Formats: sequence, structure tokens, C-alpha cells
Amino acid sequence: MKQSSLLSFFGNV
Amino acid sequence: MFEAKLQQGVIFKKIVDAIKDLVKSVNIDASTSGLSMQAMDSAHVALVSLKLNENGFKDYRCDRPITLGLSIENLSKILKCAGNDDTITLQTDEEEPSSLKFFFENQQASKISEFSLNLMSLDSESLGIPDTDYSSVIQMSSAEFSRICKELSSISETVEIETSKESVKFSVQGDIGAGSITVKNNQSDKDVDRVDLQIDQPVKLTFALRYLNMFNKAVSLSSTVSLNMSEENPLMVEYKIDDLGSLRFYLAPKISD
Repeated sequence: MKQSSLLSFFGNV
Repeated sequence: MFEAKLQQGVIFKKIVDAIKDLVKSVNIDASTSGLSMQAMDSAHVALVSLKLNENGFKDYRCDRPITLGLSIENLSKILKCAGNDDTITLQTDEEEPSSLKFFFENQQASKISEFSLNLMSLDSESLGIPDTDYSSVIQMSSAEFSRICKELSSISETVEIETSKESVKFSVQGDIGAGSITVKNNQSDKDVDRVDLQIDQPVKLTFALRYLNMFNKAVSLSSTVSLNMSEENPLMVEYKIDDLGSLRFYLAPKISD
């Protein structure tokens, strides 16, 4: 398994 | 003018201790409604979000919104000079402050310490976190969750968390073998035994234990912790801080290659 990034779930404001 | 006085200064010390391994520098936003802060770890795997409501402070005044860019390491050095029973006051008069004043006062008002911390200008890296109706919410003893994560991290680097209507199962697989700890719904009167499961949909997600162990540094802020999960979404771990607000951690899941 690989670690996902929060950036792929939450958008930049 | 910005001034925020915390009756129990130790809470601020505990918050900083809880996040200092995860994030190095943060922007604290002060507004009329209170203080808020959001920061990610350098790998963008975990995020910490702090909200402190103005009515949780003994005194609170913020005439206009300001951003305070702080080195957590330096903040921690200054807070070490505050006693656990001291009140802590943050203060600045400037509109665009280059430093933040700290006052620590003991209960007898016989000792007052004053420090000033130089502020930094930090690029804000705020993420929009959508309001999520989590399909599995677990509320349990924060000490028990901390113990489980610590124990399992000696066997594996990751933990699979699987919920069902009746229980939550923490499973690991490592080089030495495998194992699991299952915690059942338990409506005990004692906080330490109580486990509340609100499961709309069961979930099965895998997370890095290294990060969960860092989140668990917040254990002294609250006797309970809530784990909020939805399939294919980051985990949200929340420590409620009495009348003051909450400290939340978000953790991106491990996904299949």
C-alpha cells in the first residue's frame, strides 16, 4: 500500500 | 489591540506539546470569534486544525483580524517558562505585529513573567476541508486509543481500522506475525471504559501508526477521543477541549498500489 496525500482530498483555499 | 487570557495556561502548553512533532511553523489567525490555526506536516499526509472560541478565554479582545506566524519550537521554548498553574496572556498592540507578547501569572499573582516572541511571515497553505458526514464515528477513551496505537506500532508500521455495528477492530500485519484488537460498543458510566459507536456504514481503512502516535500526544487534553471515518477519506481524530474548542488531526489513508 502507498501513502496518499491530503492534497488529493482537500482543495486549496 | 489583541489580547487573549487563558485561565488555565497549561491547556495552551499541552496544545503546543501535542503539535510540535508534527508541524514546525504555523499561522494563528485571531478574529473576534477566537483563535484558529491550520497546518500540515511537511509530507502533506497529516493536518492539524485548532479552534479556540473567544468565550473560553477569561478575557478576549480582538479589534481586527490578525495573523500571527509562529515557530512552534520557539513558542515551546517560551511556554516552558510558564508554570502549569499560571494564567497565560497573549497580547499585541500592533496592526501588523512583528512580535507577540506573553504574560504568565501565578495563582497568587505574586509572580509575573513577560516574554516577547518574534513573529515570522509564513506563506499560508490553507486547505478547504469539506464538511463531512462521517459514516463511522467512534468515541472512546483517549488513553485507551493511545495504548492500542502504541502497542500495535511495535508489530507493524500501519494499522487497518475496520468498523461494524457492534465493534471496531484494529489489525496489524508485520514481519514477526499479525494480530488484532477489537473494541466493542460499551455504554459504561466510566469514561475509561465507554465506547460509543455510531456506524451508518462500516468502513475499512489503513493508516500509518507513526502519525497516530503523534496525534496521541494530545491525550492529556481530553479523556475521550473521537475517530471519524468514511471510506476513501482522511481520518479525522478530534480531541475536544472543555469549553474552549477542539484540536483536530486529519490523516490521509494508505491506499492500494
